[in-house]
Amino acid sequence: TVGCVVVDSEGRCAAATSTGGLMNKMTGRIGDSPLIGAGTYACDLCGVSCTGEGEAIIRGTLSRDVAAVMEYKGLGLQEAVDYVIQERLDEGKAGLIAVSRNGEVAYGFNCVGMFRGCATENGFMEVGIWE
Amino acid sequence: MGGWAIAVHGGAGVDPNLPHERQEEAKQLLTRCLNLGISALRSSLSAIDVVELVVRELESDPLFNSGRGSALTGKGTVEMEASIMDGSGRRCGAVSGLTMVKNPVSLARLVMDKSPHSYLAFSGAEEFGRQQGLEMVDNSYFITEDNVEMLKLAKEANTIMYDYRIPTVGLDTCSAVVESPLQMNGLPISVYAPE
Repeated sequence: TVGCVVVDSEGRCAAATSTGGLMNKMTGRIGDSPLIGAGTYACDLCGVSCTGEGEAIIRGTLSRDVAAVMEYKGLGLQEAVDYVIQERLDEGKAGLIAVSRNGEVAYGFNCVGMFRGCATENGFMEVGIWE
Repeated sequence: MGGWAIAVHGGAGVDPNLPHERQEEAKQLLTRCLNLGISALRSSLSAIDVVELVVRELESDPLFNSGRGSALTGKGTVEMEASIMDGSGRRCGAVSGLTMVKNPVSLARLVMDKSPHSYLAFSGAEEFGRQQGLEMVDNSYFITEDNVEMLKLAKEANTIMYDYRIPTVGLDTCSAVVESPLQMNGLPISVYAPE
């Protein structure tokens, strides 16, 4: 699975996710990536893209929950990401990346590693795999 | 306004024994995609155009599990899916079950922009892609030697597992098929191997 989240200079957020799914999956199987609110979500507050155990991401409506806890609990972006990764996955393993309309970027994962890269207008840039 | 920001991912759940050169390859691809997105943002492209542009680049490289290099079904074929969402107005588009569309994220974008729906799948989605003039390729374009090998191992292990690595059995990571009593939806959790 691959994904990208962006907030542009006008504060507009967007998210996109694309995948081949699981190796040896049944034909006809649909995972989290195409499901809006599960693998992909964007609103005026943030943009989110998820990857990992599709069934766990779907059951946890993971990407929408990041936006929801920002909206209803007033959490900041990284707090919202940490909360959702810790509280919404049950025993599932997943990771996600997110941006906020304020130009912040965040990510979180509860399994061994996630291929990710992030950058902001003020010059921050990071590419990583492990914790 | 806080300025622009961008993040990309290539999948979660990485085999801790991933060879160093593969790790470097992955970092180079992620860096290339970040730089592609950054120069687009500096040219004032909108967020929705940038996410599509970057995911197309990731789909075209066989390294990660999407587009070319996608994981294989139990029948050795590729069935791809993608979605895109624009925070302005919360518009969205999604596709599933694609076998010939070269860049699934662009079909998801067309579903969002050019169709009355938000999700099209299988033959209907491919038909719409053809009507919209999207580039179509043979399913074999998406299949790589690595993944044929991976599928063989998945079948021998009789499990559904990682899309791009051969877990070393017995390794206690989420890449290995760890026999766990835990169930999800009535199935052993190991069936839901991370993508």
